[in-house]
Amino acid sequence: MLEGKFDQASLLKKIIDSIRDSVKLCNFNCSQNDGITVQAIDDSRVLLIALKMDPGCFQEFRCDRDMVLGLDLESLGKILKQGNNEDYLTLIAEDNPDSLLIVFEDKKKDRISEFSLKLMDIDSDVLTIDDMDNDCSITMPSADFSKIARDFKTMSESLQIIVTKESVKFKAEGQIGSGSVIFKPHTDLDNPDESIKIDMNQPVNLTFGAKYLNDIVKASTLSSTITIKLTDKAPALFEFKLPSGYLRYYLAPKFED
Amino acid sequence: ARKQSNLMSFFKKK
Repeated sequence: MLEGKFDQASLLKKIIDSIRDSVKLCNFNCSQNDGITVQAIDDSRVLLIALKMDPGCFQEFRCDRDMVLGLDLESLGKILKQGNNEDYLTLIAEDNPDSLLIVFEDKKKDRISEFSLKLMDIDSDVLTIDDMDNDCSITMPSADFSKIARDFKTMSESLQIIVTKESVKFKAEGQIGSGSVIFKPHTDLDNPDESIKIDMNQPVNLTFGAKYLNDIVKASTLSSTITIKLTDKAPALFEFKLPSGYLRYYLAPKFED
Repeated sequence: ARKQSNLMSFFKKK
């Protein structure tokens, strides 16, 4: 049996809102030690989502036996809308379940809402992702990166990320012209999350699809910082930390034809 | 023009 209780329904709502435009169907893998993990690839095979909700994400978590819950995220999203952000949210599944029970509890009133979501058999490719040695790692405020991804998408289909020891530069070239934003490393002692950290072994210059970056920055609601790991001629890793665990996106780059 | 690469060319199927 699985029973996972979130202190705030908003955490799961934000997570599902961050991934459901990229993947529609995915398997939630549940286990006592790892909590709930998800790996899902978008239909175009350009973006991979790796989610890890450790047991620490939950106020209470038990999973007696490993289980896989096949979920339609659009349907799950419909149910999650029914609860309030501050509610307790509990996911309950029996062993070998054909449905997932979702319970919202209001913290002040004696109101309990219960929903049952039908589960699906989802056959999806699982990819092996080894820990990569990265050429660069950038940690910056997620709101800043989100603004760049959203603004530059109006100018160009691609966003170039150029990292040197001194700076990270985001650059877009479109029909109407071009633009760039440069950030230099900076430590904000009063607000550490406002700091910009650049670790560089080798400079990189990579280009990514603006459409995918716009999907990725939907997760900015989950964390005030984002870590971007870049390696020449390899997929980039965009990571948002959860209270315990992470939401990672791996994005394949664009290359000169 | 730039061409979008595919994740399957970087990661192996399990």
